[in-house]
Amino acid sequence: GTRIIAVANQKGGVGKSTTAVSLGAALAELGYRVLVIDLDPQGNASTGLGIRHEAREVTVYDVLAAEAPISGAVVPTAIPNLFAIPSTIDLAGAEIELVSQFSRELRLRKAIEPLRSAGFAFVFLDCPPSLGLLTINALAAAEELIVPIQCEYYALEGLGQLLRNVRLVQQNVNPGLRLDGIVMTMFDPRTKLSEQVVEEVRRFFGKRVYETIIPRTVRLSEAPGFGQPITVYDPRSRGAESYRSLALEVATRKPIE
Amino acid sequence: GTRIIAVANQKGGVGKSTTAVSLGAALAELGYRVLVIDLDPQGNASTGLGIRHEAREVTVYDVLAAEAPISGAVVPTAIPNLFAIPSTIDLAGAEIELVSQFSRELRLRKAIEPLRSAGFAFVFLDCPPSLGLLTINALAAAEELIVPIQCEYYALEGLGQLLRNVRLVQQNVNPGLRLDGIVMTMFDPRTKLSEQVVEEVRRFFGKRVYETIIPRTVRLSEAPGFGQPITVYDPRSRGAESYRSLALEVATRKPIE
Ligand SMILES: Nc1ncnc2c1ncn2[C@@H]1O[C@H](COP(=O)(O)OP(=O)(O)OP(=O)(O)O)[C@@H](O)[C@H]1O
Ligand SMILES: Nc1ncnc2c1ncn2[C@@H]1O[C@H](COP(=O)(O)OP(=O)(O)OP(=O)(O)O)[C@@H](O)[C@H]1O
Ligand SMILES: [Mg+2]
Ligand SMILES: [Mg+2]
Repeated sequence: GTRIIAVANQKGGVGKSTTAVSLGAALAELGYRVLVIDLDPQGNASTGLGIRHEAREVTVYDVLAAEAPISGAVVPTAIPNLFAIPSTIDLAGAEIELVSQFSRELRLRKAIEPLRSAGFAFVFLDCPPSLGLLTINALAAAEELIVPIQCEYYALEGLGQLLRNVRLVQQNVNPGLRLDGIVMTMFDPRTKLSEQVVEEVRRFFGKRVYETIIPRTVRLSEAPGFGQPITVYDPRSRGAESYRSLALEVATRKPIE
Repeated sequence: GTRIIAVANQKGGVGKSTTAVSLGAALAELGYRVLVIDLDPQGNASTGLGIRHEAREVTVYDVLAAEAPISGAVVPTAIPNLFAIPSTIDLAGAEIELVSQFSRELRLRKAIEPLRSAGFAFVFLDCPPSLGLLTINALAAAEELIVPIQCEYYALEGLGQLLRNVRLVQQNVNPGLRLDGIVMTMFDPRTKLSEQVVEEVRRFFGKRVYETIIPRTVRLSEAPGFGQPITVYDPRSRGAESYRSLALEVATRKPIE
C-alpha cells in the first residue's frame, strides 16, 4: 500500500522541507512513485521542487476547503516519478477557517483518501513550524512520522512538546500513527556540539534514529534557488549521497513497534 | 521612554531567539536596562539567557492568562542590566485559550503596560515561528519590529506574508507599529548565495536593512548550551562583535518613516 509519512517538528528551520524534497527525490530516483504535499503557507517545498508560483493554480488550500478533488491538485515535477501538491500564502487562511469546522482535524485525512489507490508508494506531508491545525491534520492523516532534528542545542528543547502532541493525536484521532524515525540534520564536524546532540538524541530515541546523518553543506542550501532537489542540482555531492542513503533506510527499514 | 520591540518572522530558524538574546545582552553591556520576554513555548530565549526550567515559576503564560501581575514575572539574568520573563511549554495552551477571549490580540499590550514605567530602555518580544495569536499579540504590543532574515534562498519566500500581516496589525490594532529594521543573519562567505540574498533584501527594503550583517559562526550556535549570550560566552568572537555593532545601530538610529 501507500505509505503516508508526515515530516514535522515545530522547531523552525530544522530541515523539514529540505528533507521532504530531497528524500522524495532520492526515492523517486530508486523508482518509487512519490508525492510531496506542501502544508506550509510559505511554500518552500513547492519552490524546492521547482513549481513556480504562477503554476500553483490548484493547491492544498483548495483541497482542504473541499473545493477541488485531490486528483486535480497533483502536478508533476521535472523529476520522473516525483509529483507534488503545491501551496501558496492562501493556505495561511485555512488554519483560521478550519477552527470552527466539524472534525477539523480530519479534513486532510478525508481529502487524501483517494490517493491511497493512485499508485504512489510514498506520500510526504511537509509541515509548517508549529503545532497548529495544519500540522495536526497531517499527523491525523499519516501512518508514519519522520522528525528532522538539527544538530544544535536549541533543537533538543522542543522534543518533549512534539512527543506530547503526537501522543494526543494517537489517543484522539489517529491511533495508528507511528514515530517512524528521527533524522539528524545539519551536522557540522567543526563543533563538538553536533556530536553531543547526536549522542543525546540516540540515548533518548535509540533505534528510531536513522543511521544516516545529513551534513550541513553549502550545496544543500543552494539547491532551492534553482528549484531543484539536491539529487538533481549536484548529484555527486555529500548532500545528495546522504539523502540517497536515508532513502534506502526509509524504504527498507521495518517499522519499530 | 521605553522602546518595545518585537522580534518576529514566521520563517523558522532564522535567528529570532539568538538576536533577542544577543542584542539584548549587547545593549545591557552598553549600560541600557533591557528586558527580554519569551513568547515562544519552546523557551529557547529563556534557555539562551540561562534561566533553568525549574526556575521558571511565573511565566508569560501566567501574565497572559491574567493570573499574575507582570512585575512578579520579571527575573534577573546573570548579566547586569539584563532581565527576562521566561516561557515554558504551558504557553502553547495560551494560543488555544486566547482564541475565544474578548480583544484577544490586546492581552499582551494591556499586561505589559506597567513595564513602560519600570525603567527599561528596551523590551524585546521574542516570537515563535508562526503568525498565530502569540505573534499577533507581540505586534499589537510593540512600537517597533525587527525582522531577522537568514541569508538563504527560502528566507525570501515568506517576506510577503509577513509584511501583509504587519499591515493588517497596523490597520486594525496598532497603527503605531513601525518596521524598524531588518537584520541579515547567518551570512556564510563560502557561498555566493549569501551575498545574493543580502543584495535582494537591500534592493527591496533599502535603508531599513541594518548595516551590520551577522555571520554564521560555530560559537553562536554553541552559546545556548552554556546558557550564556555570546557576549559572555565568547566576548572577543566575531558573533559577539557583530551583535555589539548591531546594538549600536539599534540604539542610535533614528526611526525611518
Ligand atoms: N543539510 C543542510 N545543509 C545546509 N543547509 C541546509 C541543510 N538543510 C536545510 N538547509 C537550509 O537551511 C534552511 C532551513 O531548512 P528548511 O527550510 O528545509 O527547514 P524547515 O524545517 O523546513 O524550516 P521551517 O521551520 O521554516 O519550515 C533552508 O534555507 C535550507 O536551504
Ligand atoms: N549567526 C549564527 N551562527 C550560527 N548559528 C546560529 C546563528 N544564529 C542562530 N544560530 C543557531 O541556529 C539555530 C536557529 O536559531 P534560532 O533558534 O535563534 O532561530 P529562531 O528564528 O529563533 O528559531 P524558531 O523559528 O524555532 O524560533 C539555533 O540552533 C541557533 O543556535
Ligand atoms: Mg519548511
Ligand atoms: Mg526562536
